[in-house]
Amino acid sequence: TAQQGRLDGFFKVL
Amino acid sequence: MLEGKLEQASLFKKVVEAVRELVQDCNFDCTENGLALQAMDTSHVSLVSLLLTADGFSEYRCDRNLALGINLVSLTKILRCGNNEDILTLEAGDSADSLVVRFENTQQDRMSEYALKLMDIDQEHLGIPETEYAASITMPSTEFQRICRDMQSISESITIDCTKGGVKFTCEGDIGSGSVTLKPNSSADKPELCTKIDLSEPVSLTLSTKYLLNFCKATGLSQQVTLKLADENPILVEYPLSAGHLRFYLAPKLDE
Repeated sequence: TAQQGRLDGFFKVL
Repeated sequence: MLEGKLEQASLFKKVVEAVRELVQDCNFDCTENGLALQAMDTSHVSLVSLLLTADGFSEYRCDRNLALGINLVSLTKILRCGNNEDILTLEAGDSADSLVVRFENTQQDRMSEYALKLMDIDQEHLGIPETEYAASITMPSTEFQRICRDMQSISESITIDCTKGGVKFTCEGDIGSGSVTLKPNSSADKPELCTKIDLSEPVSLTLSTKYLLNFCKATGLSQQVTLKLADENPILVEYPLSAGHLRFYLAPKLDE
């Protein structure tokens, strides 16, 4: 089964 | 102050309609370059990035950068008070507590004006890194919508495999499985019906059907959609606008 990833790791807070 | 005039309210209505299920409260950032919105959904799985550039407005003026905090459910209620063909004007003062929305019919004999209360939204600004995508697929937006719709009843996930030979959408669920393969094609008379694949290396991503289908609410904004894929990276689903773009990012599903 695949787990839904999140975006937090990809985009950095400016 | 901000003053932006759109010759057809339908553009703004469609844009808001396309994002309002993913994002409820968000800032519209107004600069001299245009209107921009960037927000993640509450589960931090997808991100919406909208840009309406100043040259897409028949009149546009923004003397000072403004962040207009807007509840999209409320904005939708106001936008529904205008017709698609109406001329739409958005107006806000520098320290305004409301956004004025004006509609004028094409005969110019009916004018209506509504004010939407603004909110103070403390929103993080995210930097979207430049990504080297392994594949870029441009296809008719209605075709993408159809695939997502058809596969929705079969599986919660859609796997997109892209190779030089084509792009394959696959789903697998309790009742069975399905796949749709599109090969690159071109038609000089109808470029909007073309499928184009730019590939540097084969790539495969598994994504949530529900979110992809949600992005398809933007289908009416553009005849073509571009999907950009890189291994283990969020997919970028882009609907180009005549002046700007509506982009959606979705984090992939990862094998445990």
